[in-house]
Formats: sequence, C-alpha cells, structure tokens
Amino acid sequence: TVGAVACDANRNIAAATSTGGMTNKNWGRIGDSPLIGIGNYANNETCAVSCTGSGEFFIRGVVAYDLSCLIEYKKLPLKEAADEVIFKRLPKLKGDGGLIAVDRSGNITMPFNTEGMYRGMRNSNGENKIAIYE
Amino acid sequence: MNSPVSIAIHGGAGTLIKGKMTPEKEKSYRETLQLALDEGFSILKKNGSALDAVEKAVIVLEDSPLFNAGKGSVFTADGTHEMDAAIMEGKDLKAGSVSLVTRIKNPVSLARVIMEKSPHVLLAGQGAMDFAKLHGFQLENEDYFYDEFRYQQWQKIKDSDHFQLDHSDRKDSKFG
Repeated sequence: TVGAVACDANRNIAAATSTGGMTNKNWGRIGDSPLIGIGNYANNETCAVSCTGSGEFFIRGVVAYDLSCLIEYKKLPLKEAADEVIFKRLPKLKGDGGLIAVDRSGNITMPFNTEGMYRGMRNSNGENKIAIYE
Repeated sequence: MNSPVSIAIHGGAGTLIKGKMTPEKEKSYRETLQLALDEGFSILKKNGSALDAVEKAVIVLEDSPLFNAGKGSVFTADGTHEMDAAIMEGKDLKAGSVSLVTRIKNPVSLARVIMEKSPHVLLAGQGAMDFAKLHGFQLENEDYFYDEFRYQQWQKIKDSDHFQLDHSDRKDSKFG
C-alpha cells in the first residue's frame, strides 16, 4: 500500500492512498485503503491521513477518522493523537500497521508498530528524509 | 509561498525489509520514494494544491513495480490484480474512492475523477470499470502488472487459505 498527505501554501490539506491488496486474496476482499474514514481521511480542521497495515483491523478501529476525532474533540496535538491511535488503540484490536498524517500548519507525523515500513517527508523548511524501517 | 508546505509519503515493503535486501534494491526503493516526494513537493512549491501533490506522489509510486499498488500490485487467488484507492481533500471534505478494479494504471486518478465527476464516493468492481471507460481511462494489458517477484510470492501460498500482507512475511490464515 502506498499513500501521501500534503499541506499546500493556502493551508489546505489532502490525502491519497492506493493498494494492490493482499497476495492470494479472494471473495472480493477489500481492506482499509479505499474506505474513507478508515484508511484515508482529510479535514482542514484536523488532519489529512493515509494508513497502511492489516486492513481488517483498521476497519474495526475506524482508524483515520478516529485520529481526526482525537484532534477535534479531545484537542490532542497531531503527533500525540497519532501515537494514541497506532500505539494504544490499534494494538488493543491486535492490529498492526502505521499511518502518515499532516495538519494545516504543515506538521507531519508517521508512526507505525510493525516492520517493513517505508517513509518519506519533505517540507519548505528544508527537511527532506527517506527512511526504511526494519 | 504564503505559508509552509509539506508532504509525506508511505510505501509497504513487499516483504523486503531493511537488512534483507541488496544495496542495489535499497537504492531503487530510496530513489523511487525520493522521486515521489520531489514530484509532489514541486507542485506545492509552485503554489499548487495539496490535492494535486498527493495524487502525483501516489502516481509515481503506482508506476513503480517496487510497491504494492498500481504496476506493483500483488496477485489475487485467481492470478489477477485487484486494486483499491482513495483520495480526499480537507477544504470541503470531498472524497472519491475505487475498489476491486483491474487493468487501471493509476487507480488514484480514477478515485479523483469519481470525486470530481460523480455524485458518489465509492465505486467498485465492474461498475467502477465502466465509469473508468466512460471517462477515458485506458486499460493496460495484464502483462503490465506482471512482476516475477510478486508472482513467486503468490506461488508460495497459491491454492491455500492463506493470504499475505505486503509488509509482512507472515501467512496468517485470517487477517493477514
């Protein structure tokens, strides 16, 4: 699964997610990627988020919208809210994976709780990072 | 620029995690990830929209055989490639998504057209394919999506009840 989130100069944010699914899947199985609020969500008032991981758990956890709600209702900062979702709420469902998220101030967070995650970020402050995590 | 701009991307590893891949392979991954970042960021730098930036970055990743999306999609139990994608903008909560499509080069672009040119949010399967054809999407040959590494991944669990997540070597029977 791949995805991107961005914040533009007008302080609008967006998210995109795309996947080829799971090897040997059948029965028309879909995961979280095409489901708005599950693996993909964007709201200028909170954040834009794209998820990757075991889709069934992300569906159960309504993960992308859950992150947005933690920011909107609990007033958590982006990173704190994303950490809550990936390190506390998702493991309670026995789920694994990660997300990338950005808010309209351009803050980025990229938590994950499993191996094999590839990440990249770049901003107008000159930060430019690519990382492959074990 | 009016205010700071930023972009982030993610990609699953296709069972190849750091320490298990050759330096050449890691270089390829890093180059593709950097290209996706650069293409998206160049849009933002020119005062383009976040929506355009995320679509472009994902297109770069979909066009690479290295990632499980678009060209690099894994094999289904039937030996086909079924792809899903979604896109959403935060300004007005517009969203579009597509599921279970085959032979579409860039599903993320189809998701965007669904968002912009239909009253719906999610189209799936044959209906989504019909919508794609109506809006001029070219269908690629199945050969375009063939990758030997993905094929061998499938062969290992073909004809079993197992399925496998792209970022894991595990073969869990139920949830990947």
